[in-house]
Amino acid sequence: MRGIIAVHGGAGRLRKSLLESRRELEEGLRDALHAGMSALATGSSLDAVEAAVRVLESSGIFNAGKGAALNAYGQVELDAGVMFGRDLSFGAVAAQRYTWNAVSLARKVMELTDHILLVGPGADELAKRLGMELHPGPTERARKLYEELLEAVKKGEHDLWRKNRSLLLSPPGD
Amino acid sequence: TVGAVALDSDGNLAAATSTGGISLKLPGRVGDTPLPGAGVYAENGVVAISATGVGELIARYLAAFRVAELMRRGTPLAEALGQVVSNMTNFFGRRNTVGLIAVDATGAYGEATNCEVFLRGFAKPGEPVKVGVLAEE
Repeated sequence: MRGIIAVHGGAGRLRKSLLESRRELEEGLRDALHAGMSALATGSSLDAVEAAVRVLESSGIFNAGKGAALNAYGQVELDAGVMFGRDLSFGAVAAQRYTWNAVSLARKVMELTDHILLVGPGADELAKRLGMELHPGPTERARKLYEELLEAVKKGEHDLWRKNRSLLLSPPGD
Repeated sequence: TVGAVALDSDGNLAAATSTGGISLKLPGRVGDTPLPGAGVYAENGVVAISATGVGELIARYLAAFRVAELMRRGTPLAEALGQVVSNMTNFFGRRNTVGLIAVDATGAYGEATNCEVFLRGFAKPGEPVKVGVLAEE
């Protein structure tokens, strides 16, 4: 059988914590590749990429799905997109908070709607109507990183969001 | 961010990308992941691509579409990926901003990054699975 599947997690600067979780991350990549290869043996490349990404979302160790990083208010908001090269069909969700399985919801947008992208409450509504699994809430790891980064912003050490800094330091409400 | 690209035995290419976005993003912020031609793209006969990194820059640069466009004009996979990552790095003057994986219509695998770390792997039937964590692996 011809065919190939490739996966990725994040990319960026080397952090000590990453080397400590190296084995876990490699294991997660391998699990995703095996899921993708199984799907490729019986289905299409679209089935394969969805199966592989679903494993990565479910693992809780990558910045997606159950393991997602948190926004400025400590909330999970997920984006996902899928594309099928045969007819350029496309489906995506953005700023979605209901389900951890954003990639499967993105595929549902492609297959069940006339649209290519549903965002926020509209995406949540579709996930709910389809009975998709609720997101279990932030992992301990995501919450810890969030606290650390918020501390760094307050000390002026976090260089990624320069313009947002004033907004980050004065969240809404009392 | 996580992603996958694949070619099946019918010659169909597909790509999927999913992310929690970047820590401390403002509520409602959307990066490259759900935008076709930015962080995810698949076109039969050309390429399937998935991207990770700083979504704002990948989206402004339309990284996935640029790779596909170069390949449509005859640039081979590895060269197209390398050119887009290097030009994007020079344009924004920043490293540690992008990682791309891709497969082309022949089933060749390609990758390129300007980061120190890039979690990725690929598998072909009958061959051992390969994974890497540091960019140079």
